Amino acid sequence: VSGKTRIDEETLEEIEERLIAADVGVNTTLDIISALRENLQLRDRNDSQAVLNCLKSELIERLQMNGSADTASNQKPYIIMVVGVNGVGKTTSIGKLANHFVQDGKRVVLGAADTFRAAASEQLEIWASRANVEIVRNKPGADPASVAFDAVAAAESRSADIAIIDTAGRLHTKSNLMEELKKIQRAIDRKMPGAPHEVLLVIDATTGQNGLTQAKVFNDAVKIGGIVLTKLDGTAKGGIVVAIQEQLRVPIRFIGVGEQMDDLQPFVPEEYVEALFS
Amino acid sequence: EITEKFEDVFRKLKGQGKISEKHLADGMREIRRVLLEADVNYKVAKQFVADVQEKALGADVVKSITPAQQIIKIVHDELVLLIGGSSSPLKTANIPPTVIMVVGLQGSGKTTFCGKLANQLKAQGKKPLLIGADLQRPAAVEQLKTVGRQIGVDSYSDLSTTPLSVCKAGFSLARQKGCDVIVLDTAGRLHVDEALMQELQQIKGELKPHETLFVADGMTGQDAVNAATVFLEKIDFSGIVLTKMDGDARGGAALSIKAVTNRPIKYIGTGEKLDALEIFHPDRVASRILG
Ligand SMILES: Nc1nc2c(ncn2[C@@H]2O[C@H](COP(=O)(O)OP(=O)(O)OP(=O)(O)O)[C@@H](O)[C@H]2O)c(=O)[nH]1
Ligand SMILES: Nc1nc2c(ncn2[C@@H]2O[C@H](COP(=O)(O)OP(=O)(O)OP(=O)(O)O)[C@@H](O)[C@H]2O)c(=O)[nH]1
Ligand SMILES: [Mg+2]
Ligand SMILES: [Mg+2]
Repeated sequence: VSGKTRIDEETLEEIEERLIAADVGVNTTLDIISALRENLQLRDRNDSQAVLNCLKSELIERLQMNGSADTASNQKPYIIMVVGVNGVGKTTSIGKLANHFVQDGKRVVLGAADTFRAAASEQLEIWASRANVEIVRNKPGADPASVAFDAVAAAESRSADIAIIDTAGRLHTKSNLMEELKKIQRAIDRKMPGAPHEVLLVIDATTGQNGLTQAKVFNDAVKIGGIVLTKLDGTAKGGIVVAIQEQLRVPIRFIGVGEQMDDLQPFVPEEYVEALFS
Repeated sequence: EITEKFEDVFRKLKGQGKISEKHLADGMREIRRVLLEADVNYKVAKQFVADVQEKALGADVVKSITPAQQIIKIVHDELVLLIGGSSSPLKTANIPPTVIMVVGLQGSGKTTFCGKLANQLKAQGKKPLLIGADLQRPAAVEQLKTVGRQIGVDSYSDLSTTPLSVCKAGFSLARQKGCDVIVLDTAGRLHVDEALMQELQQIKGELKPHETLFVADGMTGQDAVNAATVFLEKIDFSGIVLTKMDGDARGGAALSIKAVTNRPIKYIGTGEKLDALEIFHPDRVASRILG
């Protein structure tokens, strides 16, 4: 076997399976493996630890486009709109985020612009009281765009530092719902030109390849500024974010690691990659 | 789509006369890739492809003049067989109430499914009671109450006590009110949360449900087998529900979960409204997985 200059095929197969199992996806996995073949030094090719280290740095590099996890913007109020498909953790992440900003001494206003789902506003109200922040809401069935508008207005009039707008979960395949999202964004912009200053797309770590489609379609509708990857406290690795990051060129801002208010952490590529291989 | 991809593979091979076993192996690699891209678990995909290859060799496709079509048919039929099986109706208790317990990971669509199921049972002339045993999630009880109101079905919960007590009290209430079926909504939980999995075991032990349905998100990727395996081991569910299939996720989780648990897929969630529930059709899901 001319093994000295070639990486052991069994090792590569193991790596391939590990990445596939983490939902990195076939295309991205093959891409990573070919990068590995190119970059791995000849002398290291029989050293499985060296191969693993090379793989880790390859992944870290791909996940590296991390903007600072803090909204160090001089916009006031800084408006964040949170979007994503159903059940991924938007409302919960907003509660955690609100608390995170309050700990930083910021004044936060929440906008309950999910006027569709049963008890959605009630759910966000409980988070607002837990994080000790104000909330703007309306009746079920109210126009979500007008709630978003009112939330921005309230944030401005109360000199809040940050406003976070919750939206209803929606499948990206529903064009009428994607249109509604654009309408909500336009309403926010009407009240405060240039807002929302950041649109966060929430991705559930258990999601498979569909996560990439979600990201692309949401990004086409409203410009995504960052990703929140939730439910990493489970066994899912959320590997689809590698492809999402590469194709959308947006940073992963935070990760959700539980259902409590403190279970939000800034995304750190090294930690994420370490967890991928644990 | 898979038929075209596969015909591409075989067009290259066909130029060489009839296909060889090596060609078949190349074709199988293509099938495995299609399955992985459809979110089928990689171990399940590997096994499935091995089984198909064996069938294909047995069917002598190497001698066929239309090997691509023949292989696709074998793949499709094997897939339908694997995810299908008899779609039996939900069990009913000899002495009411029938208890249907709904479990699964966070956000998979359990509460919504409970509403859809209760709605369907009501249309069948039953008198359901929704029990809200999720006392954890903010406004979960309110959500279930609202859902109940929307479909004209009673709901019961009690935020001042424990999920187990709510279940026991709800059961007595169902008897009292003459409800013949209980749809029991539980809090979403991780399969690796020992305390919460134990809580589920206690509830199951107490209420002895006639059906326990594992609700899984249709867009789940490779992790589907992890959760399903542990839920099966610790709770032993009797059926599977796949939600959010109105999206464009290929739904490979259906094959993964069915393959590792061998439990029937009972329902498919096809929307956010409370009438968006379909009985599972294996051939439809198979075609969707194959793209
Ligand atoms: N374990 C775990 N659960 C989470 C995490 N984030 C959210 N959840 C849970 O996921 C479920 C859904 O969360 P929601 O915040 O309601 O999700 P959503 O995206 O707002 O849902 P819709 O508005 O219905 O689309 C809840 O049970 C949350 O507690 C996380 O990081 N880890
Ligand atoms: N499009 C679509 N959305 C669905 C479907 N089933 C549920 N949903 C939505 O998915 C989100 C989560 O549904 P829930 O019923 O709250 O999920 P859950 O499993 O009870 O969540 P937890 O109790 O937090 O674990 C909601 O926005 C629902 O409207 C479905 O079949 N299709
Ligand atoms: Mg929400
Ligand atoms: Mg629920």
